[in-house]
Amino acid sequence: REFTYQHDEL
Amino acid sequence: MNVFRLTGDLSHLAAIIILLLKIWKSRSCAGISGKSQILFAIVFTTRYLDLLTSFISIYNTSMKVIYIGCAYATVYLIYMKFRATYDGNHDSFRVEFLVVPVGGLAVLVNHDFSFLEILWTFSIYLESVAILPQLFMISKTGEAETITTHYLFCLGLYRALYLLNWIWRFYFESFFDMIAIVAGVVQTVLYCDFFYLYITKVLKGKKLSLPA
Repeated sequence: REFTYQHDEL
Repeated sequence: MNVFRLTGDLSHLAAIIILLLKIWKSRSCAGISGKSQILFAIVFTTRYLDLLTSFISIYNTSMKVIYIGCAYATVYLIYMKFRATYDGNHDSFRVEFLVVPVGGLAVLVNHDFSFLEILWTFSIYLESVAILPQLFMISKTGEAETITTHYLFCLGLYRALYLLNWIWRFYFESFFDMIAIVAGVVQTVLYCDFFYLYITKVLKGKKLSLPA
């Protein structure tokens, strides 16, 4: 499985 | 958006509002660490610079604006409007011992070596330890007003709920952000001692006071 991150949180 | 993230955000918002109202209604910031509040203002400012570069949702944007606005309002109340009530002698934590190492770590350990990304990383690391001046102040005076403990509880609960949110997102959204998770664990662990006192004392109607 490919994991990613993004800054979509507070 | 999942239930842990939403309740985490609301808990965070509740903490910020509780603190603002406590200072406003009592016309006093006694027992509150101005240094922690300055650190939180720096945290929000450095993290939410992406307000200018990317749009995520109306919810995201409005919460960021509210958090930043409230953080600066709190700092204003402590250092300007109710300055006379600020207990600077007990707020003696040396914040440079937090900001300098955290800044160095953000430059060394980040997702991407770019200006905004390093500031984002800095804010994540700084947030994890920003409450230390406040906890230090309480340990120094040996007590805290009950309303201040409600503030701290909501603030600690927020990151604990975010940990559950990250577990959720790991399984259901393939989301994995090591930097946020490690810092979030550190942040939550720092509150554990306080959580214990809050549950065993404050929730049973007693004032939070530490043995001398």
